[in-house]
Amino acid sequence: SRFTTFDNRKWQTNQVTYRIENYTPDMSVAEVDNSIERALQVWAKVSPLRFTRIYSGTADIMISFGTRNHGDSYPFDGPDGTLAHAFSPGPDIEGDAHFDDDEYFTFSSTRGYNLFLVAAHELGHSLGLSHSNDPGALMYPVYSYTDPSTFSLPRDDVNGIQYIYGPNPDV
Amino acid sequence: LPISPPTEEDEVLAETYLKRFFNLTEETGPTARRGPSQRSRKVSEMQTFFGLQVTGTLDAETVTMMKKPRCGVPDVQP
Repeated sequence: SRFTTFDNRKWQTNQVTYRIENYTPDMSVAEVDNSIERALQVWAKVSPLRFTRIYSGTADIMISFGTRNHGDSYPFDGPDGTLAHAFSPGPDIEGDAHFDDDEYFTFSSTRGYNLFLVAAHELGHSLGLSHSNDPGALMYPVYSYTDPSTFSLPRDDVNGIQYIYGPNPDV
Repeated sequence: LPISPPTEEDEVLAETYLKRFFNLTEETGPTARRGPSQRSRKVSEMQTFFGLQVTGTLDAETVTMMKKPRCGVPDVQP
């Protein structure tokens, strides 16, 4: 239970929709799309969750970039510090992921903050995971760069998502 | 070397950090006067979470951890 939120939030279906509401100027649209898609596949690979992108209306997971006061009760803090946040599963703002656009997000560079890594962490929250105190876990609260091209989900995170949703039935 | 006390800036940073991530609240009522302060207890809770030496005080490694870029979701549940 250490993996879940205090109220054990989870999606009641394994078919989850997402929508990218806007984009950061730091990267191309294709790079943002690719980063988000790969971040979701990190979780799909080890669980029964399947993600479908929609381009209008309200998705389960609404993904957006904003700065300072950006429409919820948790303002961002400018460069560095807090990079992003996300809400556990549920209606409306629940499940959504917000990225602080005062950060410099990157696709593959070690400069700035790698969007794929930050998104994979935040989407873990959008699926119901809380923070891990395992420094090697993706769900550890502090950012650390690892090469996205060789990224493999740490065991602690696999245990967490499978505690909530079970294993991937397709493997 | 003598340990340098935390700066005013570190104190403000710590207060904001502990409120945001470890549910530090304004101390009121009897708990405000008894035993280690809530602030000290919350520093210890943060040090325990991150595997730091648990001192309950704003030592250098604790302040360093508080300055690292991170996710904005709290580390403890309400």
